[in-house]
Amino acid sequence: TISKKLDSVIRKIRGTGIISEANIEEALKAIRMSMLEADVNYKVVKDFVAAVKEKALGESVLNAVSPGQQFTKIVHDELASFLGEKNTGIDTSRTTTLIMLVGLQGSGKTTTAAKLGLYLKNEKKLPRILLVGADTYRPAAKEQLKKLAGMIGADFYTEEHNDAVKICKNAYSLLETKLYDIVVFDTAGRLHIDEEMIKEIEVIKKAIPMNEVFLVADSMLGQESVNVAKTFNEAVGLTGIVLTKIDGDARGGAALSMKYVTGVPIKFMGTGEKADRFELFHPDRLASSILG
Amino acid sequence: DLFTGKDAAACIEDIEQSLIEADIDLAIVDETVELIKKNRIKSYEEARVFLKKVFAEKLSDSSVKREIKGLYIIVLVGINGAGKTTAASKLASYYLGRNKKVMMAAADTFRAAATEQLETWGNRLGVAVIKGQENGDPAAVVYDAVAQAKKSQTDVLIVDTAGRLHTKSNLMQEIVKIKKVILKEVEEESVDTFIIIDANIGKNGYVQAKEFNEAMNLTGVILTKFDSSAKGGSIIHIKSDLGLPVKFITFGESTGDIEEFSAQHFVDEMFD
Ligand SMILES: Nc1nc2c(ncn2[C@@H]2O[C@H](COP(=O)(O)OP(=O)(O)OP(=O)(O)O)[C@@H](O)[C@H]2O)c(=O)[nH]1
Ligand SMILES: Nc1nc2c(ncn2[C@@H]2O[C@H](COP(=O)(O)OP(=O)(O)OP(=O)(O)O)[C@@H](O)[C@H]2O)c(=O)[nH]1
Ligand SMILES: [Mg+2]
Ligand SMILES: [Mg+2]
Repeated sequence: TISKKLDSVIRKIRGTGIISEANIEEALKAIRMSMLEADVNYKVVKDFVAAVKEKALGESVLNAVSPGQQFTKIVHDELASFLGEKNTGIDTSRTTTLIMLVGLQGSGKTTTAAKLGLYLKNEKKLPRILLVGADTYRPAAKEQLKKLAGMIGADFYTEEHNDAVKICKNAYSLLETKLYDIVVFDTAGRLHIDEEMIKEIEVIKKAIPMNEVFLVADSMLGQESVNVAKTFNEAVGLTGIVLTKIDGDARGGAALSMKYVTGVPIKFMGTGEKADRFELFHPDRLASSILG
Repeated sequence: DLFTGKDAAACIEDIEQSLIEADIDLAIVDETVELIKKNRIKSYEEARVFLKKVFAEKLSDSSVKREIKGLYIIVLVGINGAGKTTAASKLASYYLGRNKKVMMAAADTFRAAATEQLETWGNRLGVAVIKGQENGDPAAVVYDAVAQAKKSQTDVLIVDTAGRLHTKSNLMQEIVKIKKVILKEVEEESVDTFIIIDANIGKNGYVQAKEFNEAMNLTGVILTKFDSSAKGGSIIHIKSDLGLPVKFITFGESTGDIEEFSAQHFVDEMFD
């Protein structure tokens, strides 16, 4: 693991009392390996290592009394800045908060819609939740969300046809006569490279003033995570990322990659299959699993 | 376009980057880069031809296709959302196209509307779907399905199971039990156990294959979502380290978006 590798390199540095460029190169190599192993995107790793190297070769480490400690601090500080600022969750101070979920096939959107509804119901004491079934493609997608809505005590809205945009617009019109605190729009899974399907969510976003647009992303995504996040962000303007299946053992480097490249904050994480397996995102756990 | 002198290092780094970006295991990337250097590859075009050859060899499945007499059972396992239920329907369509009598078992008794999802496919294809009680024992559904399949002279029974993470030992025990139930009713040679791996996933794809294999002896991999921009490079590590070949590849959400895996076709896609 990086911590062990980093530790042994750091110890060498401490041992001699002096730190050389060669020591630093060795440590950077270990960091690079660990991050690539953790599925951090190639270019993001390159940027990260360059940032650490620049600081490490500066006065602070080379002339430090304890260069090993100084180096470790630089690595952790840099990772913290890549992973982003304090998590502000969702602003639910309005009368009704509209949240749209988008993402690749199978990432966990439908399940997350129910989780989000339950979370806001319990955490923010907002009793009136509406889940909108706007996945008009996947067999039994509407049934799936309908069942989940029943399980968390939320209302469910859909229509029996294939026009997702129309369903969303009509759900939005419903708000003129029926009061809801939270409305979550579940959409069909789609590839970031499927222009027609990307167009569909662009149209929905243009037609309805969403307060939040979350990319629901599998925490196990590989190198393509950056392309996925960038494309969805450019299409609909993401306000947050939800990482799912954190209860697995993937190192989660995709999360760092997506956040770093788009600047979109990671808001929540799914930690299991049940509706209550949902938490506010914590960067420190991700940082230690990426550094190994 | 030629790797000349001082440019050679930059070109090698370029190639290394594209291999890493294809989600290929890092040790395999290193050994491949060493091979490129050792073979004195002089251009990107030469490298592409060489890489295709190297990886096609790594991926080709030399195992003999066995002749199945009587009922053939395919069990689909894998993590949540990988594409198992959809793959079940595609395999059903694939075997219908080969004039086989097909049946499906909806052994995901846990997830909301999982049975309805498979039943919709069954209705569309005209394939019987055996189901059980919601939250019932999936092994019981499988037992029923095998009995029904035998009774109705079914050629191929496809068992769809619930998604599960390999980190959950109780869920892994569940599929071990399902396999035991099946092996009480048919010969081991009549069963294939495929893990469904999503091409968008990174290094964890190999971990999944390793863990599922240790739990229940897999016989192959189905790589899904190859229509994405991801290259699915984890299948190389899965084949070279675990000996598990990819049997099918899916590249879309329609019933016809499935093909028997071809190593040559795959590397052509990967390096073009
Ligand atoms: N273990 C685990 N499973 C999850 C988590 N979130 C979702 N799942 C499971 O992942 C699978 C896919 O979830 P869905 O909600 O159907 O995914 P989706 O994005 O709506 O899928 P499509 O609509 O087909 O694109 C289901 O089996 C869920 O139970 C999580 O945090 N942990
Ligand atoms: N683009 C694309 N989407 C696919 C492919 N295979 C499956 N999908 C989609 O991926 C999503 C999940 O597929 P499912 O078949 O429900 O996955 P699963 O493994 O059965 O999910 P769980 O049972 O919840 O674990 C659906 O939206 C499918 O349409 C594929 O080859 N390409
Ligand atoms: Mg869904
Ligand atoms: Mg399924």
